[in-house]
Amino acid sequence: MSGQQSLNRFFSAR
Amino acid sequence: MLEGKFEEASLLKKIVEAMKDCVSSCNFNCTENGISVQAVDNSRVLLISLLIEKDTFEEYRCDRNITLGVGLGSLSKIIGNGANSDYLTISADDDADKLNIIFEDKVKDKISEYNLKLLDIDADLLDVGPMDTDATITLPSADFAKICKDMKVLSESLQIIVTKDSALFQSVGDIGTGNIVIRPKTDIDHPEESVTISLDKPIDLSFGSKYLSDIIKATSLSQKVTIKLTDQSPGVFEYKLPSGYLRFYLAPKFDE
Repeated sequence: MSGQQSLNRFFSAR
Repeated sequence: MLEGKFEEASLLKKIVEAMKDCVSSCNFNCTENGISVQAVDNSRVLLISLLIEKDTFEEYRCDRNITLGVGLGSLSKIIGNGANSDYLTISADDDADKLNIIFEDKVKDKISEYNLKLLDIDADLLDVGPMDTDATITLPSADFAKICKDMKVLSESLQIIVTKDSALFQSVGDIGTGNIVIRPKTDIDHPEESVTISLDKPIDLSFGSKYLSDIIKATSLSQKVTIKLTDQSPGVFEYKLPSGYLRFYLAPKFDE
């Protein structure tokens, strides 16, 4: 099984 | 005042088609250098980064930086009214509440003019910045689209495994499994058919098939796609424009 990661985990808000 | 004239309406059509199913609306940021967009889908898994450089346009001017909030579905409907080969000019006054869109038929004496109401979009931007890349694959965009479609019949995930001399696309699902391997190939007569793989570190990443289906809607923009992959990081899928790019940043899946 695998889950979907969010981009927020990799990129900070600008 | 912004004014940009495309040699062919088809280019903007293709750009909008590639974006509209992923994000419903976005800000077009216009500067003297061209037009850029950053937008993230609702699930915050897929980010679109568009750059249409000034040189893409037949004519371009932007006296002052303007942000145009555009509903992509609405823009798509209006652009769909023009013929692919028409000149397409977009223009907006400073502080405009509408985008003016003009099609000029190159043969008939016919000019069509539309106004698109602009939206006030609260942009929620991410700082993407420069990213390290462990592996870069360049292949014909149509081949990549076929791989994504073929693998999607098996699973909601597509695993991409890159080693020194090959890229393996793998899907494991309830009905069975699928593997597609591609290797570097130089085609001198048809350079657009070439495949290159450069690797600093082996890669094993999984991505959601649903999002890849959105990405491959950009296939008609460029004969090639460049995929940049880094361990434990979003994949970057880049379609080059005549001057600029449409890039997708896709967050990977993780093992639970």
